[in-house]
Amino acid sequence: SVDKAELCGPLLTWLQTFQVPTPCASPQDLSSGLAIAHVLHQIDPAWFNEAWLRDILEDPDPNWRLKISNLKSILESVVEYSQDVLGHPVSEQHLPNVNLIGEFSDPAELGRLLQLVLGCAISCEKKQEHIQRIMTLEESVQHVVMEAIQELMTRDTP
Amino acid sequence: DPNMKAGATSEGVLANFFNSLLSKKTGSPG
Repeated sequence: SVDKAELCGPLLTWLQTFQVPTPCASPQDLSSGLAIAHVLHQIDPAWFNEAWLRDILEDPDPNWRLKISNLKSILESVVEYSQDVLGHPVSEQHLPNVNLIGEFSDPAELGRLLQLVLGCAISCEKKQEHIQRIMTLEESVQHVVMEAIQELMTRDTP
Repeated sequence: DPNMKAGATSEGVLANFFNSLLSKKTGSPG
């Protein structure tokens, strides 16, 4: 399987193509979940809607416990989206440890989470837009994104 | 130039992969 820590950098580069209004340059920037929430809102604004986004953004305090609470909500919604909208359930063994992301910005766990977000982007209604944007990235980044997608496609097959 | 050939092949693999993804039905990554 793909080394999740190695996914983190290239998937962070992919995430930056969404031009979210919060910092999105390093694993630390993602540890609050705010940037990821904005990206999900852009991926499917009907599911990850304004009300959902407001809940995530409710408390911007950098306290790591609050970050973890944000990340838990995000993960829960991504898992629900994968199962209910995309028809592609995520097994427990592939879920990231959000405690390690919130507290330590752990690259491997962040890689797992971003891989799930990528799964949403390449399978949603607006997938064409997202895939075409991936195709504009540097070749080395595209390679890692491709490996991440291939792994998603072969695991958890219902 | 073998390097150029490898680059072109790699580019082709990526393009094939993402184009096939684009033609898949929405709603399932697999």
